Amino acid sequence: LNIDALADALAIAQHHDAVSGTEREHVAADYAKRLSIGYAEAEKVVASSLALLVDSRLSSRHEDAVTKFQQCPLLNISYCPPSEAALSNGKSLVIVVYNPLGWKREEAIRVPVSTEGVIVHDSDGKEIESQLLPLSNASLSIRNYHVKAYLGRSPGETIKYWLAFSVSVPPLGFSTYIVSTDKRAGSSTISEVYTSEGNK
Amino acid sequence: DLTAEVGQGNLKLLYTTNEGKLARYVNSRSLVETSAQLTYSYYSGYNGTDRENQASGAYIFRPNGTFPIESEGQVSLTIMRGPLVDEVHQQLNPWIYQVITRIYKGKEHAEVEFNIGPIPVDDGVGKEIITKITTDMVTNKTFYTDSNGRDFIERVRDYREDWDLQVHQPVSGNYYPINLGVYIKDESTELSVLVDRAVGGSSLVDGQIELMLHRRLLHDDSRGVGEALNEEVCVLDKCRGLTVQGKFYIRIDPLGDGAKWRRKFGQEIYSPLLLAFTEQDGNNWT
Repeated sequence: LNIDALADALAIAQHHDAVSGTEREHVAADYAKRLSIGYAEAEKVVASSLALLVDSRLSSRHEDAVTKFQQCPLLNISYCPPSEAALSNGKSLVIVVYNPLGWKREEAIRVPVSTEGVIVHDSDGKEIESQLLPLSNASLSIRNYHVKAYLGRSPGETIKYWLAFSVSVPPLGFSTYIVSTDKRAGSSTISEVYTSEGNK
Repeated sequence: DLTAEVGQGNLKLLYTTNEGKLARYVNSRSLVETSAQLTYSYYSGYNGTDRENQASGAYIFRPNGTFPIESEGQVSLTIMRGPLVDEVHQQLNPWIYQVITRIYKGKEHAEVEFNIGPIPVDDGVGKEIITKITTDMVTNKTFYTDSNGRDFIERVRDYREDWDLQVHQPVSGNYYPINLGVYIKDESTELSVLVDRAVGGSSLVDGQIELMLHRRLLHDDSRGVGEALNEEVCVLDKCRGLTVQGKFYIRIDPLGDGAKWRRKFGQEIYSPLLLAFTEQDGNNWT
C-alpha cells in the first residue's frame, strides 16, 4: 500500500483552478477522477491502519480485516451500503470513529439505516443515546438521482431514516460503536415531526 | 403563537410559522438575543463580450441586478425534534431544493445544509446564487475574512488602505475569497459564519454577511478559460445543470468570545471524524 495517488490528489485539491472552478469542463472531470483515485487509495491505507489499531491480534489475519472495513464516501447523498445492509440482514453494524485532531471530540454522527427499532452501544456495552430522523422526500430524490447518474445503478436498499448518535473520541484516537436491531422500548427515539404551511 | 422554537439547549432559533422564516437568535447562556434572517437571492450575470459589456464568467463576477428568491406558493416548514438534534427543513423553490438548519445537543452554533440546483437558465440569463444572514448589528462598513484559512483580515467596504479605490462595481468590488469564514462585530456582539468549502462572500450592508453558494453562467468571460461556466450532468442522454450540496455554520457571541470557536471549530470542519464500517453476527455487542 502506498499513498502516491493521494499525494497527486492533494496537489490538485490545492491548485488555484481546482479551488476556484476556473478550469475547463474536461479538466474538471479529470480532476474529479484523480481525486477519486487518491481517495480510493487512502481508503485502503485507512482500513489497514484501523484494522491494526482496533485489535492488534488481527495483524495475523490482516488481509482479512482490511477487506472487512468499508467507508461511505457518498454519505452526502444519503448512500451508505454497509450501514443500510447490515441491519436488514440480521447482523450488527460496527462503526469505528477516528479523530484526526489532537483534542477530545464529542459530536453526533449520522448514518442512513433501513429499519427502525435500533439500539447503539459503545465498546463497554453501555447504551448510547440515539435518534432516528425520517429521510425527507427531497433527500431520497437527491440520493436516487445521483446514485443513478454517477454509479449507473439503482440505489437498491430503501433507507428510511438517518440514525444520529453521540460519540466521544479521544485525541488522535478512535472509539467503536455497535448498532443492532432492538424492537423493545428504550431503542432509538424517532423524531417528532411538525409541518406548518402558511398559517396552518 | 406564530413562532416555532427550535433547539433544546442554550441556543434557540425562532421561526415565524406563517412565513416560514428565521426571525430571532437566542443564546440563554451567553445572553445574546438578536433578530436574524436567512434569505436567498441571485445576481444575474452580464451577458456581454470581451469588447462590450464584459460578461460574467468563471473568472469575472459582474452582476447585472439582484433578485430576491421568494418561495413559490405557501411556505412549508417541517421541524423534526428529538433528544440529539432539532432540524428545520425548507424547500424555497424547485431549485433551492432543500435547506436544513440543525442545532445539535450541547452545541451553540446552527448548521445550515443547502442543496441548490440545477439553476434554471431557460430565460437566457446566467445566475449566481447567494445567501444573506442579516442582523441588526451596526458594523460601520467593516468585516473580517480569513486569509486562505489563516488569520482573519479586516476589510472595509469601498476602501483599500494601500491606494485610493475607485469603486465601479459595488458588489464584486467588495467580494473576497472565503475558505474558512467571515465575521462582523459591533459594540456588544460578533456574528461568525464558517464554511466547508471555498466560496466568495462579503458584507455589503451593515449587520449582514453574504456568501455565494452556486453559479451557472452562459457566456465565456474572455479571460482564458474559453468556455462558459455551465457544466451539466447527463443521465441517459438527459442533461441538467449541476446541483451543489454544502454546509455553513452560524454563531453569534458576545464581543471577543467568537475567536475561540472560529479557530477550534474551523479545524474540526476541515478534519471531520472518519467513519469505517464493518459488521458482526447477531446482537452480541462484545
